[in-house]
Amino acid sequence: SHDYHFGLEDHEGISELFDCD
Amino acid sequence: PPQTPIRAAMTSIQMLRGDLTSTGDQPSTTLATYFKQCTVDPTQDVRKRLEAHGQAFSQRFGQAVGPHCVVYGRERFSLGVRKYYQVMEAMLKSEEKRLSVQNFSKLLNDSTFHTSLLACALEVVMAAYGVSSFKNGGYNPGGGEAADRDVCFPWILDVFDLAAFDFYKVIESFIKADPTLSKNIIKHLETCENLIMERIAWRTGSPLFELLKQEHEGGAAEQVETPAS
Repeated sequence: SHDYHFGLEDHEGISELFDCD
Repeated sequence: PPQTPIRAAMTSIQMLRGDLTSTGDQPSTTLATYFKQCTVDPTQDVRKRLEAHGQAFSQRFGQAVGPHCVVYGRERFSLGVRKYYQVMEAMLKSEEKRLSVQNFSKLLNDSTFHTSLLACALEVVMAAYGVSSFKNGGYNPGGGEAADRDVCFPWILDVFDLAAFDFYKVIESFIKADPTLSKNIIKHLETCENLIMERIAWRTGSPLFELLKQEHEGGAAEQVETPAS
């Protein structure tokens, strides 16, 4: 419904971006 | 009736308020459970951080817009807190499904994560109120009269002393976690994202330089570049 480009892969999320496993 | 900036702002605010009527200004039972499941319970830190940020936000809003507008600053902050809790819960549910874990102690005790998430929630609220234009003068962390006159992005980064690079990290996950965001709000967040990537993240003092240096050193030692790098 919008043209935002999602760059994160399915196996990536907010935890990885803040260095948490 | 013809669409006007005022009408568009009113529709946008109504949508935001409608979306947040069922969300309280306290963590929901589900979110409170996530907090309790942490090795270190972040509940008190979350509460104290919100108090401090609430005071800073209202004060700076009053300085930027006018002393008589502090009350409107508080109102926007209150909506931002509701959005912050709502999106945090959605993010954690998604992470639980993806990682099959329920203990998010490290993430939920990371002050930068909370501040970035709150800043993004507030930027959504500000955008809903029609603050969709950007300052011509660019990012001015030192403040000064010209920078304090309005509350457009990247004003929020200065209020919370938040690095643009850290704010950037939450944007995509925020959009994914909040299906209620309108096309205009998503466009606004995308514009923030582009502004950070093209300009703000490259200014003196940005943590990006140190991270790139570390990445370069690590990569050279291992002689292997992983896709994640």
